[in-house]
Amino acid sequence: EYIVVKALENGVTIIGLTRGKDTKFHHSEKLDKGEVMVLQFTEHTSAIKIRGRAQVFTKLGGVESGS
Amino acid sequence: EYIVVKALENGVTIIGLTRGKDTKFHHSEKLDKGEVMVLQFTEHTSAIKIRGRAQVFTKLGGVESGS
Amino acid sequence: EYIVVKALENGVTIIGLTRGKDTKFHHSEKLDKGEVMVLQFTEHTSAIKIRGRAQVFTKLGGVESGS
Amino acid sequence: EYIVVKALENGVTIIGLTRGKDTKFHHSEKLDKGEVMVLQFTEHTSAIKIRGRAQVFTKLGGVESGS
Amino acid sequence: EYIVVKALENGVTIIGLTRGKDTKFHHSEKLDKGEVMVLQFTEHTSAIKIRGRAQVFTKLGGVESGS
Amino acid sequence: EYIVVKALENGVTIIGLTRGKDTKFHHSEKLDKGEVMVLQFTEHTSAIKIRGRAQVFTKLGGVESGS
Amino acid sequence: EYIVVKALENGVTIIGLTRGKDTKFHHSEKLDKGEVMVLQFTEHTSAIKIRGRAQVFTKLGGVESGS
Amino acid sequence: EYIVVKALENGVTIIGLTRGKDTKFHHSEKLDKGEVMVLQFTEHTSAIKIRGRAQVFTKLGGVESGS
Amino acid sequence: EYIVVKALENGVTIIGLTRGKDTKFHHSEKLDKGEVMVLQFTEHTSAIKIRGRAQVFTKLGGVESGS
Amino acid sequence: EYIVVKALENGVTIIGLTRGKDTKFHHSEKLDKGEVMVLQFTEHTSAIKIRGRAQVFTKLGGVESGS
Amino acid sequence: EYIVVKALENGVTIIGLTRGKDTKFHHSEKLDKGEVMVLQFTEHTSAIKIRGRAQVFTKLGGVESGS
Ligand SMILES: N[C@@H](Cc1c[nH]c2ccccc12)C(=O)O
Ligand SMILES: N[C@@H](Cc1c[nH]c2ccccc12)C(=O)O
Ligand SMILES: N[C@@H](Cc1c[nH]c2ccccc12)C(=O)O
Ligand SMILES: N[C@@H](Cc1c[nH]c2ccccc12)C(=O)O
Ligand SMILES: N[C@@H](Cc1c[nH]c2ccccc12)C(=O)O
Ligand SMILES: N[C@@H](Cc1c[nH]c2ccccc12)C(=O)O
Ligand SMILES: N[C@@H](Cc1c[nH]c2ccccc12)C(=O)O
Ligand SMILES: N[C@@H](Cc1c[nH]c2ccccc12)C(=O)O
Ligand SMILES: N[C@@H](Cc1c[nH]c2ccccc12)C(=O)O
Ligand SMILES: N[C@@H](Cc1c[nH]c2ccccc12)C(=O)O
Ligand SMILES: N[C@@H](Cc1c[nH]c2ccccc12)C(=O)O
Repeated sequence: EYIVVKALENGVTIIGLTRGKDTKFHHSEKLDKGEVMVLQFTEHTSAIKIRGRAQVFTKLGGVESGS
Repeated sequence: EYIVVKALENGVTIIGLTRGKDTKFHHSEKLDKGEVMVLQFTEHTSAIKIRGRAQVFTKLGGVESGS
Repeated sequence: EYIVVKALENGVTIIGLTRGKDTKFHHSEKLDKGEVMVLQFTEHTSAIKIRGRAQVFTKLGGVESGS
Repeated sequence: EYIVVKALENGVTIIGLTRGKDTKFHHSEKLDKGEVMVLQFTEHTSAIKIRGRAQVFTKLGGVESGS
Repeated sequence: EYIVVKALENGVTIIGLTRGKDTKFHHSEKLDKGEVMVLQFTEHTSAIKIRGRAQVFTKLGGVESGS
Repeated sequence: EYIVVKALENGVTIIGLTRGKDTKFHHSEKLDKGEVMVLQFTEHTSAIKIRGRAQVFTKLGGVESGS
Repeated sequence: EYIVVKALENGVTIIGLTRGKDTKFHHSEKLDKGEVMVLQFTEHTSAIKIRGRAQVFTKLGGVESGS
Repeated sequence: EYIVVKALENGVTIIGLTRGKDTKFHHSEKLDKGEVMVLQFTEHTSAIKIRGRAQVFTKLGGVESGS
Repeated sequence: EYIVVKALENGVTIIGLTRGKDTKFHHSEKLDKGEVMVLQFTEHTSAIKIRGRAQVFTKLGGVESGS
Repeated sequence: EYIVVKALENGVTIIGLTRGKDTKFHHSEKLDKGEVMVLQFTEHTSAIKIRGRAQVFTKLGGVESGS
Repeated sequence: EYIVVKALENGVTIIGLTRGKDTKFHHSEKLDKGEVMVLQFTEHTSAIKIRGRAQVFTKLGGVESGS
């Protein structure tokens, strides 16, 4: 399972939240405008948060964050 | 299995309920307007509650919470 | 496997029934109007009952409870 | 595997029959008009009987009981 | 794997035949008109026979027994 | 895996052939007109023969025996 | 995995060939006109040959033998 | 996984090639015009060669050999 | 997983390349015009090369080699 | 699971991020204009970042990076 | 999982990159114009690079390299 994020502006942030009893931010990736990232769910990542203007593609359809 | 939530206003709350004999709130994530979150069902989360105005995408279709 | 419930009025109740030889209510979750809940079948929950006016989405289609 | 039942009148009865060599009624759940129930097949339930007027949704299509 | 049977008259009979070397009737369930039954194939049931007028739904399509 | 047979006349015969090195008839089930039978392939049955006029439904389509 | 054969004349022959290093005929089943047979691939049968006029249904489509 | 071959002339040959480090012909089956054969890939057969005029059906479509 | 090759001229060559750290030619099969071959990926073959004019069918579509 | 990247200009960079507790860049592959790369998710790669103008194909659709 | 490459000119190069912590070129296969190659992802190959003019077919669609 993965999602695809394309930054529509500089400074878009993709945050990975920890899998398990606790829910914390374990990684935050900054994207510049136009950069594309493909991210899996993993043993350590069970939730992903996206801040800033970006196109987010998932198996449930596309949605735009930040607007 | 995951769901996608896009906040349509500030203060949208996504609540994870515990898996197991007991059903309690184990985490509550606040979203600002426009923020998008992708959340899996996990070993610790077997139910998710959404409060406030948001678009909720699941494999069973899209629905808007808070209205 | 999960179902999605959106409350169309206050006081909608989602009841989890126990898996196993006995069938009892193990949890009852109250929803306010507009709240959305996504609920899995689990090791402890093999049947779900919905009372009050709500949209119920399952892989077998959508149905409205309470009417 | 689950089925969905929506009661169209009071007193609809959903009966779970035992899995195994013997076939007996192990649980009977009464539904009021409008109540919706989602029921899995389980280690203890290998057949389900529905009495009274209700909409019954299965992967094989929808059918109305009681008429 | 399950099939769905809706009785179109009183006295419809659903017969479960034993899995294994021998093939015998292990259970016979009587249905009244309008009653609906959902029946799985199981460790003990590898063939099902339907007598009397009923709608029979399987993954191979619908067929009417008794006519 | 199962097939569905609906007898179009009395005396339709469904024969189960043994799985394994030898191929013999292990069971023969007589159907009256209108009776419907749903039959699985099993540990003991790896081929099925149908004699007499009947509708035979398989995942490969429907075919009429006896004509 | 199974195939379906409907004999269009008397004397149609369905031959099972052995699975393994050697390839021999282990069983030959004679069909009369109109008889239908449903045959699985098994631990002992990895190839099937059909002689005489018959309709042969497989997941790859229908084909008529003997013409 | 299987393929289906229908001979369009006498003398069509279906050759099984060995699975493993070496690739040799382990069996060659002669078909008369109209004969149909259904052949699996197996522990001993990982490639199949067809000589002469025949219809060859695979999950990748139909093709005619010999022309 | 298999591919299908139909030679459109004499002398078409199908080459199997070894699976593992090294990549070498382990088998080369010559086809005459019209011959059809169905070839699996195996424990020993993880890449296949086709030289000469042939129709090549794969799950990703059809393509003609040699032109 | 893999993705496909086609560089639309020189100097396109495909970055593999480590799977596990830490998220670091473990490999960066430079592509010249027109070069195509097909990349899997692996035991060591759970996220991929693409910089520069390129077509990116994923199961969630196509997207152009760098614009 | 495999991809298909058809060389549109001489000298097309298909490069296999190693699976694991390190990412190196472990094999490079030269194709002449018209040659077709079908290549799996394997225990040793987790990324593939294509240089020169070729048609590249993947489950995510077709793309032309080198232009
Ligand atoms: N630590 C949580 C993270 C999480 C996943 N899905 C959620 C849904 C709601 C709240 C938290 C979560 C877990 O692994 O379960
Ligand atoms: N603790 C419960 C949470 C739950 C999941 N699905 C439910 C449906 C209804 C009520 C509670 C639940 C469980 O894991 O089973
Ligand atoms: N305790 C029951 C609950 C149940 C599930 N499906 C049912 C259908 C009918 C009646 C009861 C049930 C069980 O796990 O089997
Ligand atoms: N005890 C039976 C119940 C049953 C399931 N499917 C049936 C079909 C026909 C008759 C009985 C049944 C069993 O587990 O097998
Ligand atoms: N006892 C038989 C019942 C059966 C299943 N499918 C059949 C088909 C034909 C005849 C009998 C059967 C068995 O388990 O195999
Ligand atoms: N005893 C045989 C029965 C059989 C199944 N499929 C067949 C096809 C042809 C001939 C016989 C058969 C077996 O299990 O393999
Ligand atoms: N004994 C052979 C039978 C066979 C199956 N498929 C084939 C294709 C070609 C020739 C022989 C065969 C085997 O199990 O492999
Ligand atoms: N012995 C070879 C046969 C084979 C299968 N597919 C091939 C493709 C090309 C050449 C040979 C083959 C193997 O099992 O791998
Ligand atoms: N020996 C290589 C063969 C191979 C498969 N796919 C490839 C792609 C590119 C180069 C070589 C290959 C391997 O098994 O991995
Ligand atoms: N090291 C992280 C990399 C990662 C994957 N998906 C992510 C989503 C958000 C942030 C980081 C990641 C992990 O394996 O989980
Ligand atoms: N050695 C790397 C190769 C690789 C696969 N996919 C990648 C994506 C980006 C960068 C490198 C890679 C690995 O197995 O993981």
